[in-house]
Amino acid sequence: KKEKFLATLKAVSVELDRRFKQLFGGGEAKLSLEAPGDLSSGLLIQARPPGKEPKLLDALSGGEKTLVAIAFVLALSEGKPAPFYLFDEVDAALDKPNSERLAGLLREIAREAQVIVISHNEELIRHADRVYGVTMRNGSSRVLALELVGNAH
Amino acid sequence: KKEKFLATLKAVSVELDRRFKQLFGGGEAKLSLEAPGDLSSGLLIQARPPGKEPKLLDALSGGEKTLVAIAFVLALSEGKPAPFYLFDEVDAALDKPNSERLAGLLREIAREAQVIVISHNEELIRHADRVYGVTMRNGSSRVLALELVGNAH
Amino acid sequence: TYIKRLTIAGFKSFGKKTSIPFYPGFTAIVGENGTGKSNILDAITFVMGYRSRALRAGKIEHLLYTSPKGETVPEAEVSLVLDNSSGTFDELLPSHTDEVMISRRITASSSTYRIMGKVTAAGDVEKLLSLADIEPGGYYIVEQGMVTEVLERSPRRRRELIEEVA
Amino acid sequence: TYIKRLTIAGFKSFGKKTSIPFYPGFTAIVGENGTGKSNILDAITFVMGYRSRALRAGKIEHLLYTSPKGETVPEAEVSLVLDNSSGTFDELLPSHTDEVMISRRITASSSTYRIMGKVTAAGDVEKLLSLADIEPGGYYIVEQGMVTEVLERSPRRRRELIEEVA
Ligand SMILES: Nc1ncnc2c1ncn2[C@@H]1O[C@H](COP(=O)(O)OP(=O)(O)OP(=O)(O)O)[C@@H](O)[C@H]1O
Ligand SMILES: Nc1ncnc2c1ncn2[C@@H]1O[C@H](COP(=O)(O)OP(=O)(O)OP(=O)(O)O)[C@@H](O)[C@H]1O
Ligand SMILES: [Mg+2]
Ligand SMILES: [Mg+2]
Repeated sequence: KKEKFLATLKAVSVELDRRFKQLFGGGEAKLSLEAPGDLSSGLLIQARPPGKEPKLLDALSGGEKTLVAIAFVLALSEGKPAPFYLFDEVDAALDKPNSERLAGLLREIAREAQVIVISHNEELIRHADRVYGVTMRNGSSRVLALELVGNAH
Repeated sequence: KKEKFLATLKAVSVELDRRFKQLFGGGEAKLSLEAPGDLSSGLLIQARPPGKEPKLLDALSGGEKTLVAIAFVLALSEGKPAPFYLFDEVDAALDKPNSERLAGLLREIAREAQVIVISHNEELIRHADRVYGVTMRNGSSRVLALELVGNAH
Repeated sequence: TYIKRLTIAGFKSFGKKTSIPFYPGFTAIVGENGTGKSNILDAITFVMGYRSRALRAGKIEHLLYTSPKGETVPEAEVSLVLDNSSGTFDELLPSHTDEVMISRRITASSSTYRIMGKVTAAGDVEKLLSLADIEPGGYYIVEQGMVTEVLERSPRRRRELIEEVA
Repeated sequence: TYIKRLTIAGFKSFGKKTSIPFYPGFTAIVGENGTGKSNILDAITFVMGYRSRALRAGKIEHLLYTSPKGETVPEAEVSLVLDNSSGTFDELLPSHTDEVMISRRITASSSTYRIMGKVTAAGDVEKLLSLADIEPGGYYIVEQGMVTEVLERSPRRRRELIEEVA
């Protein structure tokens, strides 16, 4: 049980760092226990964006926090693989370059697991294999399959 | 004191409804006391987007809640006028049409009070009188005045 | 496994029966504010067993479609078809099928679950989904506005996430 | 009144002294994630009297610029010039001027406020700003991610907003 926990912690930490580098184009991130000897202590997340000092999570910007959180969620699949991903406007705080990087990463993930994303962001939508449009008519929602024009890939 | 509170409540409620209609293109909103006779009771906010049933605030969508909140903040100026407005990515949850309406409203407000908005959203930025760009060089922030090309107004 | 189809009738803003096919790969759902995108996600977590409080609705009645004229439908039903081509769910099924359907129907005062059309207890749906490591609160479902919530938890609550996937 | 100029040196990500002129009307601040946009807003509420906890920093040292090599500057200073052409602040000024400047300088262990260059108590800055109904927690300042917070408060806490502006 203890070995399983430590092995998972290590694997998720390594994967967090890998996803972090993909999203930030550099820097590093890792997981550790608040009290390394005590297996029941809390989990610390440390992140250092490229070209910056390592910071408390609180000092990161809104967009940087979003990227760290997404890297962490994707890294958890090293423990138990996700059957699918359902993300509702996770990109709300992201600028264009980071949205592009996220879109690329989601395309990669989508080769292994189903990815369903709700978004208003052009950068993300144009990378999708399929797009559904939701409209409201007479107070009731309708869903249409949209044709992607000049798709990104 | 009591008359002042009630008069302010009424004035803010009327202004909330006006700003709500401007942002939603219809519908209505109002403020009321939880227990109308008891001046010390809590404040209720009721909002009905156009073409829909009146809803609990919780049932509104992310974007709809953002618009109600902005309408409420702008309406508070009926009590004490704001010296300036500082908004940090208040438009994160908005789609294009709502961003356009918000930009129009901010341009109107900016005739009376100074409005400074941080945003990633083209729809908002192109309505500004002046744009500052922030960049990071060697881990330190720099600010440049940007020339707006083909400004919206 | 993956989600193959979601059918929504009378749930939240879906007054008209709507059936959405899903496929492996990368799907985007777009639309203006307030059109019902997050309600699609709510429909999925609803059929998996989420309580109405977690679905931005105070009482179960608030999940029943209400028209702009104020008429509320008597019942709502959501059904979810999951892929079972690799036999993930076979352990708890009478016999193998390539697809598994779970559904949930509610009225103002009742809530009924079904697996392959047969009425069953909420706990049985939970057990079936756990064979594919699916649960409504799974780390792989991120609700609107909640993306950085995982960083804002206390270090102890974050550690629980590692325990869950270990 | 309105904000005429903000000068930031050594505060958060502003290692180099930066002076930004502001004008009436509609100004947009843009830039990629993590470049320092919200830190500009933090600089404004900092000089108005906000504590470091409210500025996404645990201790006051975290407000001092640290370079990528880990060198922290010994002090930081932010100054804010406000328009006084209509005499809003005259009541607490020795004589009328068209502009009023407030500033705040911190080291790891001290924090000093100045009005027009003269050292003064934090309370005096607060009193001066209140002549124009300015306070760091004002309803007209909406921090990142907080736009719907006003709706999520309890009805009693919402009512306080009406009392504040009455
Ligand atoms: N029981 C119900 N009956 C009818 N409409 C409902 C019901 N419950 C919620 N709604 C409506 O659904 C709408 C919200 O839908 P949802 O939250 O899915 O929007 P969204 O597409 O995600 O928008 P956004 O882009 O702003 O997040 C609300 O406007 C609300 O009025
Ligand atoms: N004391 C400090 N010294 C150096 N850099 C700092 C300091 N405090 C914060 N920072 C840096 O400032 C950056 C955050 O800036 P800020 O929150 O203003 O970004 P932003 O432009 O608002 O980005 P976003 O668009 O993502 O919200 C962080 O990357 C952080 O490393
Ligand atoms: Mg939504
Ligand atoms: Mg920011």
